[in-house]
Amino acid sequence: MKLLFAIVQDEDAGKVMSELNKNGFMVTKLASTGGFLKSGNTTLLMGIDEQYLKDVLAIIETHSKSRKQIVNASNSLSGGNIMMPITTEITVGGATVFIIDVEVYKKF
Amino acid sequence: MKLLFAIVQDEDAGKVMSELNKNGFMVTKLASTGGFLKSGNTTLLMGIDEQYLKDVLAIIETHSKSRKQIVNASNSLSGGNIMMPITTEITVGGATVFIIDVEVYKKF
Amino acid sequence: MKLLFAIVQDEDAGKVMSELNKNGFMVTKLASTGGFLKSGNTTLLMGIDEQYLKDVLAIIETHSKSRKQIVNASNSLSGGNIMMPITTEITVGGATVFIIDVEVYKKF
Ligand SMILES: Nc1ncnc2c1ncn2[C@@H]1O[C@@H]2COP(=O)(O)O[C@H]3[C@@H](O)[C@H](n4cnc5c(N)ncnc54)O[C@@H]3COP(=O)(O)O[C@H]2[C@H]1O
Ligand SMILES: Nc1ncnc2c1ncn2[C@@H]1O[C@@H]2COP(=O)(O)O[C@H]3[C@@H](O)[C@H](n4cnc5c(N)ncnc54)O[C@@H]3COP(=O)(O)O[C@H]2[C@H]1O
Ligand SMILES: Nc1ncnc2c1ncn2[C@@H]1O[C@@H]2COP(=O)(O)O[C@H]3[C@@H](O)[C@H](n4cnc5c(N)ncnc54)O[C@@H]3COP(=O)(O)O[C@H]2[C@H]1O
Repeated sequence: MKLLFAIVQDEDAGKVMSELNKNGFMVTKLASTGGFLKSGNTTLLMGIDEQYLKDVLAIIETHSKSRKQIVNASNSLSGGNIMMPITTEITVGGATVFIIDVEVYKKF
Repeated sequence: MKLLFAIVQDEDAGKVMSELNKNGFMVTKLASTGGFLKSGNTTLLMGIDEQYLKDVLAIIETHSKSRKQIVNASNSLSGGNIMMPITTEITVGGATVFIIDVEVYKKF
Repeated sequence: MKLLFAIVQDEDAGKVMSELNKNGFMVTKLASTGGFLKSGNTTLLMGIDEQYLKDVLAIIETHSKSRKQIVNASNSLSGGNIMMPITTEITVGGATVFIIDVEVYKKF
């Protein structure tokens, strides 16, 4: 048994979860926030039998998309008082996944 | 040191947590949602010394109950336009528990 | 690759996260609740390369503070009907950290 954590974008969470459920996999959703952009995202928690890991990863990869996001920042010019607004485009990935080993699995 | 994740029903979370605390165990609660029923549930996170795992599992099992839930779905008849409402009864378990090994434990 | 869970006080979460980001570390924030005090706190989730664990722990320790909190309770006198309000002062730690090993790490 493995425990998988996947951080996905809110826009993809519903589709990823319904595809997982359609394929017989259970998933628990936690509302989360990305530290850098400070915007909401979704952390999925899944207990999965080792033999299904490839299938689960394929479903997550298929249904989560990278998206570009414009970020506003400001920068002072030559250490002075003038703050210049800067916009940067960053790419937010489809999914960040961590799989860990489960020592004990119980269902009551 | 082990890290335990337990997904329990909202109706049992308060009782499970207070029984754990009464017995000297600390627990952190995360609000979560079940992927299938899309209803709120509770994910408990506990760092526990290995020697107390049996006690903690016993408390969780004692105070979380299985419950039946009616689920609405609809089905089209013979691929046609008529959607028939269907209700199914499913059983939601008391608790789903994953225990993982902790390599480093710190308290600051 | 390791997965770190850190439970910190809400008052420190913003500072801890921005210091982590400044140093190039990504972090995902989960809103959580402490089982004993039943007040909101923050659970940080971080996938970190093993070589940076010391740095990350130092940032968390530097920017999370222990704080005293007054707790109200009540106690009946000699098993009787009179309930006496009691206040106790407890110390809430800066951070409780669990680090676990990651078997598979993917970014899609
Ligand atoms: N210091 C920096 N400078 C420039 N760009 C930066 C940056 N820190 C982050 N980014 C970019 O901003 C995106 C959003 O990061 P955020 O922390 O809000 O949201 C993150 C975070 O919530 C989570 N995440 C990613 N890696 C993580 C890790 N190792 N540990 C914990 N959470 C992680 O997944 C979300 C998406 O991450 P992703 O890497 O796809 O996309 C990141 C990355 O492309
Ligand atoms: N391996 C795992 N990984 C991550 N989270 C897990 C998990 N196993 C259980 N959970 C979590 O525990 C909740 C209760 O699961 P349980 O199996 O007792 O009760 C389940 C099960 O009896 C039933 N169920 C789930 N998927 C089903 C399906 N495809 N067909 C029929 N019944 C299903 O619906 C109940 C509620 O499921 P829901 O997903 O809303 O909520 C689940 C989910 O949040
Ligand atoms: N092993 C563990 N597993 C999971 N989560 C853990 C944990 N250890 C700590 N936490 C989390 O960190 C928060 C702060 O814990 P700390 O031990 O610093 O500070 C604690 C402790 O000083 C005190 N405390 C907890 N249980 C107590 C008890 N039975 N009697 C007296 N004081 C207690 O109350 C403070 C707040 O506790 P609370 O539960 O509200 O909130 C806890 C809990 O959310």
